[in-house]
Order: sequence, then C-alpha cells, then structure tokens
Amino acid sequence: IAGKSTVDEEVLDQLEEALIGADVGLDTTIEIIKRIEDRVARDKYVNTSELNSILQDEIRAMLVVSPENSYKDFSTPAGKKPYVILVVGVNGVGKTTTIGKLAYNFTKAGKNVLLGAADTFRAAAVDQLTIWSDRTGVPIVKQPMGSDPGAVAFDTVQSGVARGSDVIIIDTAGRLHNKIYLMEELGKIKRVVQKVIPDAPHEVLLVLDGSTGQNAVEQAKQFTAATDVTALAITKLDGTAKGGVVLAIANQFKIPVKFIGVGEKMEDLLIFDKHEFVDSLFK
Amino acid sequence: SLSERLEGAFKNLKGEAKITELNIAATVKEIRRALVDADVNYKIAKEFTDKVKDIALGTKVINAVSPGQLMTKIVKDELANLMGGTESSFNITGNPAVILIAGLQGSGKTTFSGKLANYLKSKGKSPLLVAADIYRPAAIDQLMVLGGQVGVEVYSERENKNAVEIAQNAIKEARAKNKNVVIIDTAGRLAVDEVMMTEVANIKSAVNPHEILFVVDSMTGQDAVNTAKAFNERLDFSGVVLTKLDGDTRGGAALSIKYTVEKPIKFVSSGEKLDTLDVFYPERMAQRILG
Ligand SMILES: Nc1nc2c(ncn2[C@@H]2O[C@H](COP(=O)(O)OP(=O)(O)OP(=O)(O)O)[C@@H](O)[C@H]2O)c(=O)[nH]1
Ligand SMILES: Nc1nc2c(ncn2[C@@H]2O[C@H](COP(=O)(O)OP(=O)(O)OP(=O)(O)O)[C@@H](O)[C@H]2O)c(=O)[nH]1
Ligand SMILES: [Mg+2]
Ligand SMILES: [Mg+2]
Repeated sequence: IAGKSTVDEEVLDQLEEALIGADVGLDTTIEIIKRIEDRVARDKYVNTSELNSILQDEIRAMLVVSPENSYKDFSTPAGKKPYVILVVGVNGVGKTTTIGKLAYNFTKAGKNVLLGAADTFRAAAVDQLTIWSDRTGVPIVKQPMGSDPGAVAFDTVQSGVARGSDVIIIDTAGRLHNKIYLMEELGKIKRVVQKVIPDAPHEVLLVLDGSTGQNAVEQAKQFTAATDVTALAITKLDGTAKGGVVLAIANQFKIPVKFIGVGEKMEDLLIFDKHEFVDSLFK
Repeated sequence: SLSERLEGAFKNLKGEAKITELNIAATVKEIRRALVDADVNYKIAKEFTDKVKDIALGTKVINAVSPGQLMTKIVKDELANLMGGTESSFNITGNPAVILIAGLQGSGKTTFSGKLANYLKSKGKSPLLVAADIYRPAAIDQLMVLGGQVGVEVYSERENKNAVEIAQNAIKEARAKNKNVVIIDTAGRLAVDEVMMTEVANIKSAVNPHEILFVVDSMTGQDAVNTAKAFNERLDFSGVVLTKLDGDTRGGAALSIKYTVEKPIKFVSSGEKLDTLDVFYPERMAQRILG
C-alpha cells in the first residue's frame, strides 16, 4: 500500500486544537505540527494509528529525561550526601505539599530526610510544613516567622550535615518572578546553602501548577535566571488541566520534569513518565 | 506591540479605503494569535475575532487614523465591553450578609477573605471570618493570623469535621455578636471532585449566601473555561475574583471566564498584603490581555 505523505488539513486542525487546548501554546504547537509534516513527508503513514504513533513519538522527543537524574525508586546519587533540594515557585502552586510528598517517599525508600521551613513570610507557613513533618515522621528545622530565610536554609543544611541526613528539602515562600527583590532573595538563599556545601543545592525544583497557562514559560525563564532551575514538578494534574506548557519549557530551556502531583495526600506524587504524560495530553 | 503588528498586516491600505474581507484576513489571524498567546481559550478567541471582523468590515479608514490603530481600537473596545459590560454591585445587606468564597486549590481564597474582611471593616461593617476549610494543614491557623492582622474575628471549630455545620454555627455566632457580614473561606477543590463540589453546594443551600465569589488565579490557562463552567453550574456564583494580577501574566483567562459564565468580575487581588484589594478595570484588563 502506498502510504500518505501529507496529513489532511482537518487532522492538522484537530491536532492544533487539542495541543493548544492542553496549554502547549501556539509556537510549540506550530513546531510540533511542522515536525510531524516533515516526518510524514519522509516516512509516510498508512492509517490513523500510525499517524498517532508518529505524533506521540515527536512530542516525547521534546521531553527531556536523562536516566542519571531521574528519581526512580527515590534514590539519590551516590556521594552526594546530604542531597539538597531547594523548592521554588510562584504563590500557591503546591511547593509545601510537594515537599510533604517527597518527605514521605524518600522516607519510604529508607532515606533520612530533614526539612527546612524557609518560608518565614506567609501566614502559618511554618505550621503547615510542621504538620507534614509530623505526618511523615521527618525532622524539621524552623525559626520564628519573620526570620531571614537564608538563615533558616543555612541552619537546615548545617544541621543536616551534622546529623548525617541523606536528603535535605528546603521550602521557600511563593513569589512572583517579576518581583526583583524576591528573586534576589532566592539567589541569596542558594548562595547561603553553597557556603555549607559547595555543590549544593543539588536540585533546584521549580514547582508549576498544572493549570497555569503560558506564563509558566516566563516563570521557568526567571526562576532559572535567579537560581538555575534543574527540575520541574507539575501539580494538580488530578484535575482537568493537562500541563502541556511543560512542552514549551522543555523545548526552550531543556529542563526535565521529574515529578507530577495528582492529589493532596502524601501518596499523591508520581515520578514523571513521558509515555503516560503524552498519552494524557490527548485524553 | 499588537497595533504595530496589525499595521504591518495592513500596510497597503490607505486614505479612503474600506476594510474588506481581503485586507482583514491577516489581521484577524494576528489578533487571534495574540489572544491565544495571552491564554484566552482557543474557541473563544476564534469567536471573538469573528465578531471583531464583522464590526470592522465596511469601516472606512479615515486619513487621520491608520488601519492598524483603528483595528486595535475596535479590538480593545470590544474586549473591554465584554469584560466590563454590566454594572456590578456587591450585596452586603443582610442580618448578617453572607459571602461564600470558593475556587480551586491555591487560587488565593484565604488571602482574599482576609482582604475582603479588611475592606468591609474600612467601610464601617463588622465582619466575621469563618474557617470552613477543614482539610488543608494549618488552614485555620492561616485564617486566624490574617484575621489578627486586620483586627477581624475568626470563627472556627477545630474538632468539627463538618464544614456545613461550621458555616451554620458561624451565622448563629454572627447574630449573637452583632456581626453584620460573614465571610466563609472554604477549602480549595477540583471541579471534578464530586464529593467536594457537593460539600460546597451544601454549604450554599445551608446558609443562603448573598454573594458567592469564584476566586481564580489570573495565570490560569485553557482549563479556566472548564472549571468556571463547573463551579457556576453547581453554585451559580454572583461574581469572580481575579488574583495575582501583580504578576506579569496577560490574564486571558479573565476573558474566557466572563465569556463563558457571563458573571461580573467584582474584585481583583494584586499582592499578598491585606490592603491590596482592588476594583476591576475592564479597559486596563483589555490592554493587558492584548499585550
Ligand atoms: N488537587 C491537588 N491539589 C494540590 C496538589 N498539590 C498541592 N495541592 C493543593 O494546592 C494548595 C496549595 O498548596 P501549597 O503546598 O500550600 O502551595 P505552596 O506553593 O506551598 O503555596 P505558597 O507557599 O503559599 O506559595 C493546597 O490546597 C494543596 O493541598 C495536587 O497535586 N493536586
Ligand atoms: N503575589 C500575590 N500572591 C497572592 C495573591 N493572592 C494570594 N496570594 C498568595 O498565593 C498563595 C496562596 O494563597 P491562599 O490564600 O493560601 O490560597 P487558597 O486559595 O486559600 O489556597 P487553598 O486553601 O489551599 O486552596 C499565598 O502565598 C498567598 O500569599 C495576590 O494577589 N498576589
Ligand atoms: Mg508553601
Ligand atoms: Mg485557603
């Protein structure tokens, strides 16, 4: 059978609508469609399921997943102890809850975890993380509200080194990336951590709300400029939002998604799987 | 800017020429692109630009105004019209007046409740805040801190796992203590969570609110239509609050929501401090969405 070497306009329109509807964004959608057209021109396709697998293939290719830095089994790299994770992101995305989930999972994997409550600004932020520390049975370093977040981070890392923690997770206050002084504060927290452990933080985890639109790209850009983001977590994917904006971010900044949040309980965290993610974009 | 890009699309049109189907095609595409980039829902962006096209067709291009500028003006006016339109009131007469706050997780409801209490107090009301989020860790503590910061009492029942009861008891408390406005903060919930949507619908039927405000994060993307529709179907809310407008998101979700549920945007929140509650300005929002 001679295969088709171009895709029908109608199919392309449907694809464009599905991708944009998933928050993939115009530019990235146009790029995906171009890649598919090039691929089809070269390899041809016989039926819709072949076309679908070409589509899924091209989208997966955009997602960055390097095996050495995935958290399969919640293991941490040998020789990096304590392994320090700094959690950042704009307001209300799910940083504190994600930290609770990470604490639970690392503990289940046999790691000694220590939490740092470096959000000393938002009402009851320390109380909130303390409840997660109680729930997961993981120790927490905290100071009174209004304390310098850099001081809490410093305190936490020093304490983690002293007690032989395997993993240290530092919570920070939500902040909008266009607030220069708040982004500078984040840079300062990072430098303070480096004073204790020169190659820490080993992971700067930017948490994104799964229902955020194209502004997430700007968030990735600005947070990377301030602290060199090394991984993404996408939360609230248990709702109807698809989180497609991570494709635009992967395409532009090559930052890997490592975790997805699928609920509010400590068990509701999944290691990012690009096959499942691409499948869900089209459900 | 959009008007510069539209200018480019119109570069061969001058003088007494009319806007026609031919010379408008590229422009309509640019406008739709700008809206989708701003997170306006894909389908709504198409319907909106079709409407703008109809308004523009046949319009004469006067010498003093460039076609690009004219087009931008039509788009901006139409956007502002869509988002402002109805004069929006705020019903706080009742014994007590009851305001129910609802929305997705993390949208800014608790912070907004504190701001609203502060605002109403400055208008001479005696508000009572109600901590009806029985799920989120330290939710009650959070509202109590905010209440403390603005000098407004917070009603809570730490041991009660029934949000409907807490809301009902709060109304009784308000009457006993001469509080004339009750602001009920509720837990963030997903529109697809049947149990939680039933809970908030039950709170509504139990306390009969004078105002039900749907609090939404202004950086929400294409999903804004789905959640607004679902919350409106269950609650028939009376107004929308857009939060985190101090960010740099274009905020197209505002248009998508207004277009879909046709409920007024009553307040905007543009900061974390409790004095940053603002009135919604449709023309400013239109300008922002267009970038
Ligand atoms: N449904 C759902 N809700 C989530 C998820 N992750 C977090 N949440 C909820 O989102 C809300 C905000 O979570 P937080 O952990 O307080 O967010 P945050 O980023 O720490 O917020 P700030 O510190 O105020 O910036 C809470 O109600 C969480 O329960 C998720 O994966 N799914
Ligand atoms: N920059 C900014 N931050 C805001 C605004 N409104 C709320 N926030 C912040 O957003 C985060 C979430 O606010 P909350 O009031 O806890 O949100 P919520 O809807 O009550 O969250 P849940 O109860 O978990 O659903 C906090 O860090 C707030 O300080 C705003 O207008 N601007
Ligand atoms: Mg937090
Ligand atoms: Mg809340």
